[in-house]
Amino acid sequence: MEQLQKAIEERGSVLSDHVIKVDQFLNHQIDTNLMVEIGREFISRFQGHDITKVLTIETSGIAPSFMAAHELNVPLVFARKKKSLTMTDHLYTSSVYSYTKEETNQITVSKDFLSSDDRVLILDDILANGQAALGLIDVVKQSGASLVGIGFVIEKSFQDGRDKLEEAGHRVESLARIKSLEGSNVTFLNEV
Amino acid sequence: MEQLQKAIEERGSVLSDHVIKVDQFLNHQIDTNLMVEIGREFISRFQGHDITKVLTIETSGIAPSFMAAHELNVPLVFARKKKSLTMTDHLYTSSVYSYTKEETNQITVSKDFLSSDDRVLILDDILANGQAALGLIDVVKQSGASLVGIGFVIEKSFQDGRDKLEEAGHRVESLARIKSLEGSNVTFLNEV
Ligand SMILES: Nc1nc2c(ncn2[C@@H]2O[C@H](COP(=O)(O)OP(=O)(O)O)[C@@H](OP(=O)(O)OP(=O)(O)O)[C@H]2O)c(=O)[nH]1
Ligand SMILES: Nc1nc2c(ncn2[C@@H]2O[C@H](COP(=O)(O)OP(=O)(O)O)[C@@H](OP(=O)(O)OP(=O)(O)O)[C@H]2O)c(=O)[nH]1
Repeated sequence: MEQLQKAIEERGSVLSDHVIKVDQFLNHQIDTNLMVEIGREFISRFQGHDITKVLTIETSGIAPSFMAAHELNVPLVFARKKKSLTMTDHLYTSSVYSYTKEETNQITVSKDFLSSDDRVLILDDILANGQAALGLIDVVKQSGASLVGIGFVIEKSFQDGRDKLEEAGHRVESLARIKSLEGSNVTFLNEV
Repeated sequence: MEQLQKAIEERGSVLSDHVIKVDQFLNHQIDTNLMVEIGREFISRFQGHDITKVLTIETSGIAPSFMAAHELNVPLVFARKKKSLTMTDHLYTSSVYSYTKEETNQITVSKDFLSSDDRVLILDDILANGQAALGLIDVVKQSGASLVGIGFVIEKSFQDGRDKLEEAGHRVESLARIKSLEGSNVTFLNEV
């Protein structure tokens, strides 16, 4: 997605060989016009699947997923990472391991909002090692819903997230695929 | 806002005399069409103020604020409540006290995204005791930006949030104002 690659090049900054900072338009300040285009791009890749829900995870997944859900005219559900005042029972939960923090956290989705009648599109902002996505996949599995596919705004292709998800048999669509962040340069996978 | 009051009555549930659960369309599952209407209603109340940024706080503030920012064609910035991978320095921070948890947390906004040139509209999902809003106001003050006003989707008018904000001299707009949650009934302030 050209407009997204341009945003990453011009408004992103390479923090290390492994981390790209995109706070200026995705992770802290949100460029809503870009989110509209991201939503449309996600929809065009997952057309014709009778999607009934978009599922993401707080916090940065919400904005890019919002427009996709809106375009599809379906609800957006976001998994919680921590206890919420109103979510106390009747929950799907799954464990997500964090390599950086070396800890396991529980993500939760209320059973009220996901059932075996649903056809789910999982969307999130960044695909790194895929742990969060695996947690969401597990939640969908527990609900009995069908998983149509998984979309990411940015994939770090030098990490093993995509492999993990594809090995588990899932379709993955990433709007920008970063091959390398070495030498403070962003190199995309589709570059010739 | 009639459509919002109807959503609260039909899709909300009263958890106690003090807590309304609106997970079905605002706090966990998001009704994006309703968010579009909420965004438009916020804009109509704050017209003609040359707003340059919408400021909210993660997580539930993002969806209702997204459409408002989009309609105004300005960026949406969301304050972080916890450490983020990419936000390490150059930050405005403010303390927010939680009565329920009896603890103080730091909220942060990068200095990159708020300056004295900005005219800010603060938006959030629920106004209860106003502590989170006071934290956002403090961040705006630190940046030197002008504060145009503060908008909430739902105000619990039986709590002192609105008074605190108005006593501090700020304009507050709430799309639904709940007078009472007693006896498992939602009573709105505008009801005759
Ligand atoms: N900007 C940026 N972020 C990265 C990058 N690689 C991973 N992340 C994000 O960092 C966070 C890492 O989460 P951890 O659970 O600690 O996982 P990990 O150490 O196993 O990767 C995630 O944010 P999150 O949980 O989705 O946070 P939130 O933004 O939704 O609050 C993930 O999306 C990167 O190159 N750039
Ligand atoms: N559903 C619902 N929520 C209420 C109600 N009253 C307060 N809240 C929310 O509960 C959370 C309370 O936050 P605390 O920081 O513990 O504050 P408090 O005890 O001083 O009120 C806030 O969510 P938050 O920090 O905004 O969480 P998030 O949803 O953004 O993650 C606030 O919006 C209510 O009647 N119904």
